[in-house]
Amino acid sequence: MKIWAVANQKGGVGKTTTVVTLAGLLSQQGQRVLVVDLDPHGSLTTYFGFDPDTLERSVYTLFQATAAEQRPDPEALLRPTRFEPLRLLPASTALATLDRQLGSREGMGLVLARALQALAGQFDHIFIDCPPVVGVLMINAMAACQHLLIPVQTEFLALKGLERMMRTLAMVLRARKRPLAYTIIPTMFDRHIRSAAEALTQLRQNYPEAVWQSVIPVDALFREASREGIPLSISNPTARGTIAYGALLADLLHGGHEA
Amino acid sequence: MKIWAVANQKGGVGKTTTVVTLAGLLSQQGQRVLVVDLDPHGSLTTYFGFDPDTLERSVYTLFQATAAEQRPDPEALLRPTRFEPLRLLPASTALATLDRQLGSREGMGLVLARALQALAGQFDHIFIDCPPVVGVLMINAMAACQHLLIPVQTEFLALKGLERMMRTLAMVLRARKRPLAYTIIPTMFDRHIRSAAEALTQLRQNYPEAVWQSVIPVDALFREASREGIPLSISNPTARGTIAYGALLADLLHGGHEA
Ligand SMILES: Nc1ncnc2c1ncn2[C@@H]1O[C@H](COP(=O)(O)OP(=O)(O)OP(=O)(O)O)[C@@H](O)[C@H]1O
Ligand SMILES: Nc1ncnc2c1ncn2[C@@H]1O[C@H](COP(=O)(O)OP(=O)(O)OP(=O)(O)O)[C@@H](O)[C@H]1O
Ligand SMILES: [Mg+2]
Ligand SMILES: [Mg+2]
Repeated sequence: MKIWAVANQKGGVGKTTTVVTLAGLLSQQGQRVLVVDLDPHGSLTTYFGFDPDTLERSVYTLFQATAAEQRPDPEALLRPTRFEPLRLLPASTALATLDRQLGSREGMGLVLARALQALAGQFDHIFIDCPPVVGVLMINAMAACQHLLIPVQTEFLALKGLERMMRTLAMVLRARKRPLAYTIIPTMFDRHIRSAAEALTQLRQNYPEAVWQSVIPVDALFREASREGIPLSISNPTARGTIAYGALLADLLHGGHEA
Repeated sequence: MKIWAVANQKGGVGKTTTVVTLAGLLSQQGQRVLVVDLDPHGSLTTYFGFDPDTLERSVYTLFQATAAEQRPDPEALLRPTRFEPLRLLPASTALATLDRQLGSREGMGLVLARALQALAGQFDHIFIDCPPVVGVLMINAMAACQHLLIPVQTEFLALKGLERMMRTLAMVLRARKRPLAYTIIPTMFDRHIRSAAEALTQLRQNYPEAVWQSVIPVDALFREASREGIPLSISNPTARGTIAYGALLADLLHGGHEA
């Protein structure tokens, strides 16, 4: 089983889209995939047709049980999707209160890691979607995963924000015992925008080892896909965006990304 | 003095772009404008050339002083920008710890409102940029402002997220004594994307009173502008995006938006 996390403190860079598209590709190849929604805003949960405002059982239940010193049962929180064998561990909006409630309480950084280990025999891949903010949820994702994917828009402001994300990553790396591979993924690349090409060059200079060798292009069909609630990789296997994520997946699974 | 807040729990919808462009337009008209960065990620602060990681004096200082029962001095926190008389009250990354530190402590919802009242004679307009998450920072912005602007991408997932934002708004409205006007602004509208037109129609049906009568179109020049750190309204007054925000400003200032 391989656990991936997709995170960036910057909003709207394609985190949820990355989780949905990669999970779609793998489940079409017959892999058993679980997607985990750690975002209180619940984009991933909504994408698959559930309502984060009304869900009783969600990722939040894991934290609630741990804070009450009970053993959570992650199995009971999983939901089927229309794309069997793709399953979902949904978010609820109550997650937004977690930082306030838990505060600086010790030992809440490994809640998710422990829960996902309990599911080890059931899935080949687990993808964790993160909220656009540093806090206990992002720390849990970075502690639980083996490979961190960092989507970055190819634009100037996003590069400044990435420095901050890499500092957060360095902090987590010091606390972890096991190594953590990470890949920076240039997203929404628009070859007609002059500053996008410049930003991409700058990105490759700043992080020569970590940036994926290609890019995810701008593809308007991603928005259509989110309207249907069907991953683009499933509804349109020959779309530009699907092809690009397919190349990314091939490189991640077979390329030289072992940190 | 008029205080505006720009908020949406969804990331990457154009919050910071809306603050920068409207503030740019007003300061070009000779209005005295302050922009306030409440996002721990500090996009607005970075845009104007400051580093949210190293700033000593920032919005965070207001909360720190209040928690320590001292009177904060907002005047001492303001920074000049290249676009006099446009000034900035910057963010620092320490803001990310606020929810954890303050927890459910009483009375921290009006810190910003009090600080901005102390600046009343100095500015004609104040724009508050919010992080993409519900917490003490967004609540402060909604308590301090007289008019809330909610940028929403014209796509399906964003509409689901908007329902949640409107519930948060309803909660704040109940707690406030003074009325709060609000306007939903369709952003990044791309007329070539079929589902964008459908999402816009749906948006107008769901919130007939609150949606602005026009749209902010997709304009690649916004990304170029963020590279230069110059509001598009200043660097390119005839750009599609600038014209659209100019029409928005005219409607907000003169239109029938008084709640
Ligand atoms: N390569 C792409 N080309 C064009 N549009 C894209 C692309 N990737 C994502 N999008 C669109 O951009 C918007 C933001 O994407 P998404 O919601 O995946 O970002 P996110 O980082 O998860 O946002 P948040 O910070 O709110 O969690 C969505 O409307 C999505 O459809
Ligand atoms: N109308 C537009 N057309 C095209 N691109 C746009 C438009 N508005 C904003 N952008 C671009 O979209 C990206 C996201 O915009 P912005 O950072 O303003 O969103 P945000 O809501 O403030 O994000 P966050 O949730 O991270 O605070 C930026 O690259 C910006 O340049
Ligand atoms: Mg997301
Ligand atoms: Mg922003």
